[in-house]
Amino acid sequence: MLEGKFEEASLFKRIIDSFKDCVQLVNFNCNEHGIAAQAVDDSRVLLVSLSIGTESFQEFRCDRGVTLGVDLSSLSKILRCGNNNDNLTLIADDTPDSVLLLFEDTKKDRISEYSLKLMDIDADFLDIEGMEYDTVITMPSAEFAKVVRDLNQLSDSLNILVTKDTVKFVAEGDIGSGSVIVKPHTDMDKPQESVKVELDKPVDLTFGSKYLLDIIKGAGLSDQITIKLSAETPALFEFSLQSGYLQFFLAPKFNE
Amino acid sequence: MSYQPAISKFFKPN
Repeated sequence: MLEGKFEEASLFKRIIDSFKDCVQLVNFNCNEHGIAAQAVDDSRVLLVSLSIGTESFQEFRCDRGVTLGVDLSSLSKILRCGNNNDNLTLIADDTPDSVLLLFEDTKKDRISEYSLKLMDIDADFLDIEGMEYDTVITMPSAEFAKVVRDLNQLSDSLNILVTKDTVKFVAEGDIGSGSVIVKPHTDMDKPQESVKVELDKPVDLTFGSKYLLDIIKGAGLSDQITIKLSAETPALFEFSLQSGYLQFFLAPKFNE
Repeated sequence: MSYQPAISKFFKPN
């Protein structure tokens, strides 16, 4: 049986909002370590991997592994029915055909209960562990989101070039071109504003802007984003949770 | 011109 209680429904809402626009059908695998999910978008280019550790819950128990096959658009409809400050408890039995969402407003003694029908979702679970990367960038997620939104106006592709001293984002399109250079620095007063670059090899990769626009929807989850890049392999964009993470793996564009 | 391969080209089923 699964019983996971979030102190505030807003956390689960923000997690789901961060990837519901790029994937629709998702298997949530629940066990004693928490809840994990993996899904690939319709174009098969972007992979989403979620891990919500038990520390992200106020209370969590899951005696036996349970898989919840969920249509995220349906889940979102139900999540909108709860208030952000409500406690939210997810409840499912060992062989569930539905999951119960219990919203509790402790101050007003209001309890709302919703049942979401589950689906059988046939999806491979891909082995995404153990990749090695040539460079790892950590920067403010809001700053990365702004770069992606700004340069998206110029081109449907975004080029990321990383050297020892700089991270350069470049877009070249029909109306012109643009670039943003971000340099590593440490902000002692506001560490979340710092930019860090670990570099084994310089990297020059190009990504589809439409997928990056999906990825930056995770920026509300974490002050910082970690970007891991390697030549000719999918990039990893990661937002950390208090316990767990939301990761996006995006295949780069290749020249034909 | 450029193309984007499917993500499954890089990761194998677990």
